Amino acid sequence: NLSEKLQRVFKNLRGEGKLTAENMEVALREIRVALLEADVHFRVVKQLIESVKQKAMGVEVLTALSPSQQVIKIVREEMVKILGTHQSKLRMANEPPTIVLVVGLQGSGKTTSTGKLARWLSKNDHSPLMVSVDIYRPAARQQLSVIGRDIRLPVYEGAAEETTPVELARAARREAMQTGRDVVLVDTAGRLHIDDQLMEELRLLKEALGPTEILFVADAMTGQDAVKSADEFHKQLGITGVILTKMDGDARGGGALSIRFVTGQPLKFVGIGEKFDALEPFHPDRVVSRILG
Amino acid sequence: LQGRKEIDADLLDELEYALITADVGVRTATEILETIRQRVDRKLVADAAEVKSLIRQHLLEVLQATERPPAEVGEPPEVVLVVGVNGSGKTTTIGKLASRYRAGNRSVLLCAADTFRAAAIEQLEIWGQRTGVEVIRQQPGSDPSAVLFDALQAAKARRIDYVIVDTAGRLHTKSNLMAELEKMRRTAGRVIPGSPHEVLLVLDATTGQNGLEQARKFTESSGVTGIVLAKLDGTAKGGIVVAIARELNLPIRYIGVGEKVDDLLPFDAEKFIESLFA
Ligand SMILES: Nc1nc2c(ncn2[C@@H]2O[C@H](COP(=O)(O)OP(=O)(O)OP(=O)(O)O)[C@@H](O)[C@H]2O)c(=O)[nH]1
Ligand SMILES: Nc1nc2c(ncn2[C@@H]2O[C@H](COP(=O)(O)OP(=O)(O)OP(=O)(O)O)[C@@H](O)[C@H]2O)c(=O)[nH]1
Ligand SMILES: [Mg+2]
Ligand SMILES: [Mg+2]
Repeated sequence: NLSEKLQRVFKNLRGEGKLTAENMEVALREIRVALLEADVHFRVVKQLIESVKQKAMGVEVLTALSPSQQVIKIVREEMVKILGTHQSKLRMANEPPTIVLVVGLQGSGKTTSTGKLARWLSKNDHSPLMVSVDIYRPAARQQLSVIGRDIRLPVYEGAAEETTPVELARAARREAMQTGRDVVLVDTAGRLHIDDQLMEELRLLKEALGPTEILFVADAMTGQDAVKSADEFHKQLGITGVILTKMDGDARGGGALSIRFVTGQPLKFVGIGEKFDALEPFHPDRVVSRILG
Repeated sequence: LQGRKEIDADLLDELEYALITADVGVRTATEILETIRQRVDRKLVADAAEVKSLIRQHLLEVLQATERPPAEVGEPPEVVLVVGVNGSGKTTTIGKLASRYRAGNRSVLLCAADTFRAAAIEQLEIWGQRTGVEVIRQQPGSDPSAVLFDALQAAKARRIDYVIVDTAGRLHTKSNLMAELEKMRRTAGRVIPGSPHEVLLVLDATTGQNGLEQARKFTESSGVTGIVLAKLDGTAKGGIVVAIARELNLPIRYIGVGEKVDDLLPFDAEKFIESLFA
């Protein structure tokens, strides 16, 4: 692993002198490989290495930490700087109901995360109402209805004449107002950031509903593409937060760093399983440890 | 990469950027570029165009080494088991495959062995309706191996040509779920000796380096025989299949290029490599 590799790099350096350009060069190469293997984007790695180099130059080798521990400490600090320490909460609207849009690429975990968010909200003194505006995927709306029954939280099913995403979402908001539900969670269809028509659909949805949260749901195993898709969703919609799913696997999750880097938006929640209580608030130090392996 | 003529550090940097951002992986990219660098040092390469074509050729050889026709199946049914991590595109791929097999005038039966996820059975049933193919199913929560058993018995009795089995998405790190797949494979072999004849791992093209570990673990527990690379209509390049080809020698059977029934194409290595550098 990385700390073992760095220990080897610095074993000739124990307790004497500074971290110099030469010995840092080898260490930085190891760190670069580790981050790329963890799926951090090429350009984000470049910036990170640069800032680590800056910080490390001329640092006295303290006797308390070994040089490799010291370098890792600097790498960790720079990564935590990027990830931020945002609190995992949702921004509420001034007037209920609060609207939350759940968006992202196909299969990333939006529908499941919508159920998890509903449960989390209900455990935190809110009364959520879910609605699916996925009119494309076979049995998508059914999927959310089954989830609603499982977790005993309401799903707006939609009247027969409500056939478009905007109609369904608006009707759900009316339903929330009439029944005193204070948050509407809108599960949207998976889509590609390069699909103009479907990205336009999301823009229209945003315009019609005025959501206070647009959550981008991203798969923890996403590779270099994480930057492209997150950047595009953010440019076109303005996302307000990220949910990283499937962190119960062994993907290192470097995409999280890339997404945060390119959108500047906070990582709010982490999905750690298929059950509806499998949602954790975001812990930056845990995500960093995992990326570093 | 277009206008560059001489071989310089910038060219190699650009090629490294292209390979890594295509998810080929830093180790694989480094090995490829190291071989190129050695040939350049020994003056065996004339210009940038030749460097690019060398890399393309190398990648092509890696992918073509895995190509082999699917196993010959003596008598019907041929059993295709579809596996992969959550959300990769399995159920949709099965709908597309059903349509493809039917177009070849073959009889097809689908098996709804994802008895776990909400509305998974209904999702497959809609694909069955769309393609005019029957779906064998049981209640949600039933044992996937039991549904598989039913489907294979039915296929045998009716002399169906193909049975395609949908399984629940599962992370390869969950040993109980991987054991469930092993049990399904054994069940299949008992009802139809020699089956499953094809085990397709559906891999999401946006997957990074974890794709290699997925392929390893799924091969261990379910004997993967081929890959379907789904969602290649996005901007992700799916370069992880190069590392998978090298290490596990798995052929890519199809690519998924959209959400509609016809959005499945046979894998074309040359086109794929072309797009890695696009
Ligand atoms: N292990 C694990 N599986 C998850 C997690 N989140 C979602 N899933 C699974 O991932 C698969 C896809 O989840 P969905 O919620 O259907 O994804 P989606 O984004 O709504 O998909 P589309 O609507 O088709 O774009 C399902 O099998 C879920 O059970 C998670 O945190 N961990
Ligand atoms: N753009 C695109 N989307 C795809 C492709 N293949 C599947 N999808 C979409 O990806 C999402 C997930 O597809 P599913 O077929 O439900 O995936 P799955 O592997 O069966 O998911 P689980 O059963 O939950 O593990 C759906 O929204 C599909 O429409 C593809 O080739 N291109
Ligand atoms: Mg969904
Ligand atoms: Mg499925």
